[in-house]
Amino acid sequence: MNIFRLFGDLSHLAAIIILLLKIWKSRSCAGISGKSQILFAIVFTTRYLDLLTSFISLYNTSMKMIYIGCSYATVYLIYAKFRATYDGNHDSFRVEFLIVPVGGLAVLINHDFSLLEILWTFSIYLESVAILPQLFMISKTGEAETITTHYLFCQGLYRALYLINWIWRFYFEGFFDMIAIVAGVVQTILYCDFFYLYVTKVLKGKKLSLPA
Amino acid sequence: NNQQTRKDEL
Repeated sequence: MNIFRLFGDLSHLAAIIILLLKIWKSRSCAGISGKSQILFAIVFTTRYLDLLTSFISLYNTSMKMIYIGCSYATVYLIYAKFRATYDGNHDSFRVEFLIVPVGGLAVLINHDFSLLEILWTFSIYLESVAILPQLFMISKTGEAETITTHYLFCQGLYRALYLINWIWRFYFEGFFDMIAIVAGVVQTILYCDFFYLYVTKVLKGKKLSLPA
Repeated sequence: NNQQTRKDEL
């Protein structure tokens, strides 16, 4: 495991925990897209089914379980415990427009036509677009709380670090996975606009708000 | 093999 991969994983973990803590401490999920969080829970569930079939390492197993556990906890906080604070009216992205094409693509373009492989591929494709409901919500309300932008930054950083990890692995291990790379590039591109706003506004102490 | 390497990632 190279340093980019490790920091990518840690950044991903930081994102998940930042979001969970933000909701827990403020007792509110205002401004958070429950739909994106459901999509991430689906992503982790379909990708980590191999927990049941193969053991890779203690690190691998524990991280997978933490990701799954935290994503379900987040969904629970949004849709059950702090449901009263959930801003459903602004969370109006139609997720079927993501799930259906992504499911079709996973069936068409995969490494192996088997259930676990198709679900793995589905999770890779779905992850690349799972943040869209959240970005859509921000574009609708025109603003995001600073802590929410830290969450998004860590999510985007995680993806960017994974891209560097794949370049590294290609050079030093001759390893590459086209499905993961293409989806990873798409996912990282989706964050570019946000990265720009984060650097030009949030890091200078301003709240992230979009021009009307 | 490729598949095992890939599955090592999160």
